[in-house]
Amino acid sequence: MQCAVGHAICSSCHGSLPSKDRCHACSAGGGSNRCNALEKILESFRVPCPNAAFGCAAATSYHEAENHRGSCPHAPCFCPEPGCEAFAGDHGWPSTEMTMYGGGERLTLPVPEGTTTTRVLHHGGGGEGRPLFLVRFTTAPQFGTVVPVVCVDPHAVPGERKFRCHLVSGFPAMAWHQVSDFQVRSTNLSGGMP
Amino acid sequence: GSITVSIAKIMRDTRGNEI
Repeated sequence: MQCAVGHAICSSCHGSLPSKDRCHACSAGGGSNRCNALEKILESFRVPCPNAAFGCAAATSYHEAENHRGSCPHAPCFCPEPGCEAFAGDHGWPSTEMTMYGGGERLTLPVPEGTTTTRVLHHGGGGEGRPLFLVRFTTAPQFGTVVPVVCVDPHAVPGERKFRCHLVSGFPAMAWHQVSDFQVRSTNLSGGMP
Repeated sequence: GSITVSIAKIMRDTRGNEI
């Protein structure tokens, strides 16, 4: 944007000015108008995707950069294992294949005793946009086993919930079972396992 | 012991309410 004299200011900075009717540089009145010449120059600039280190070759204009980041197929996920920087690292975690997109089928998983184990629920053949879930069994003294379930999503936003989990834990020998129903947190695991 | 897990996608209406 620019004032009648020609002093330029970007629209986000202009929006934070205490007085939008007067130029920030010369106090000229009349407000600011779009500056087509500067817009053309800025549109000609191309900025590399921040995920270039992960293989993204996209270069976008400034105003397209945020949209691209939100859908970049090269956005990374992280590994909940301390000290490991690669989600795809081979930890020997057992995995179970889900045949239906988004789940919706019942999977019976054995509960390990006395060890922390992470199990991967995935779709055969992978595929862009197919959800990946981690089920972690953690021994908690006095409580038994804690079982968080998370959806691994490189584009997750804080507080986001896209899936619901119905979890039944049972010990037939004790004629006992417990039902939990909760929304599954989506995360890119950048802060470790929730 | 064992657990049975069933995961389903949350469906929402146009206002974002769970349905």
